[in-house]
Formats: sequence, C-alpha cells, structure tokens
Amino acid sequence: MNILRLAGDMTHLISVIVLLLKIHSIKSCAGISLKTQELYALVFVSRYLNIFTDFISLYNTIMKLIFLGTSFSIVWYMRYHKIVRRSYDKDQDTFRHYFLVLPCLILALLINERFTFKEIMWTFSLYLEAVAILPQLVLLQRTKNTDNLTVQYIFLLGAYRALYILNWIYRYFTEPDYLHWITWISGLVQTILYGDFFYYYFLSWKNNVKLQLPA
Amino acid sequence: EENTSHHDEL
Repeated sequence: MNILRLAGDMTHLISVIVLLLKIHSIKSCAGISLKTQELYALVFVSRYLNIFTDFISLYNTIMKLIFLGTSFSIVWYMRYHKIVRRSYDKDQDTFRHYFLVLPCLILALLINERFTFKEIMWTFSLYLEAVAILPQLVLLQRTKNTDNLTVQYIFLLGAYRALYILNWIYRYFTEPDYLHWITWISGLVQTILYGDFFYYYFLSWKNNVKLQLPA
Repeated sequence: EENTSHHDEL
C-alpha cells in the first residue's frame, strides 16, 4: 500500500471520527444530512459484501468493519438517540435520496467490469458514493449557521477521494495491468462535486471567516 | 478468480 492510499484512508477515518466527536460531545447532529449518512451505510454494505469471503489483509478487514460500524451507528444516533435526534434539521434535509439509488443500480447493471453479483454491487457502491454527498451539500447551502466541525467533516470527506485519485495515478504507473476506469471516473465525479465547496472552504480559510455557501 | 486488483481498496 502506498502512502497516498494510506493518507486517503486516514483522512476518511478522521472525517468519521470528527462527525462522531460532534455527535458524542455536543450531542448534536445539526447541519448533518441523514440522507447522506443513510446512503453511506448503503454504500459500505454493498461494497463490503466480500468482507468474510475474500481475505485481503487484517488492515483491510478492520477498516471495513470500522466503516460499516460507524456509518450504521451515525444513522442510529440521528434517527433514535433521544437527545441527538432533536437537533436533526429534518425540514431542511429534503433531498430525495431514493432517486439517486435506482439510477446508480441501473448504471451498475449496464456498466461494470464483470457481470457477477458481487462485482455489480461493488460497482453500484462506487456510483452511489460519488453522488451520496449531494444531500449534505444541499443542506449545507440551506443552513445559515454551520458549525466548524460540520465544515471540517465535509472537507475531510472530500479530501479522502482526492487523495485516492493521486493513489490511482501512482498505482497506474507502478503496477502492471492496473486499469480501472469505472473506479477512476466515479472517484473523479465525486471529487468534482466538491469543487464549489473546496473553493469556498479555501476562501473562508484564507480570509479567516466562517464558511457559507452562496444560495 | 474473483479478486480484481481494485478490491484491495476501501
């Protein structure tokens, strides 16, 4: 595993920790989209179907368990925790996330590397992950007073895929036959969706003011 | 064989 890939994974891990820290310490999920969190739980379930059948490494298995466990616990907190769920911006978080699932599934059935159940679900998870941030970005745009932890969480989540792109470039040049168009294009789309957010993030950082996306 | 090389990524 190269350093870029490790950095990507760690960024992803830290993003989840930041979100859980927010939920645990201030008992609030204000500004966080439950729609996006539910999509991520679905992404991990469909991608990690091979967790008990194909052993890759201890690191790989542990990370998969962490991402599965944390995504479901975040959804649980936002839906059922008696204090946390009160802070959920239900009226603002109106993105119809189910409309993202079906097109991704159809696309995965049409465009995949191999027509097997596991491979199609893997591909579906890549397509869905690429667009899963959309409800969160819409909510961010609607929220007037976004707290710092939410902004850092979204930034880290975007940075993780950007680091993965660098990892793919590195692997392409160092490993024979490493060619995965579906993964690359999905990852690129995912990162491009962050373009606007990244722009305003750096602007707010440079000017040392609170981030707010223009409506 | 089931494994393709991108399956080692998370």
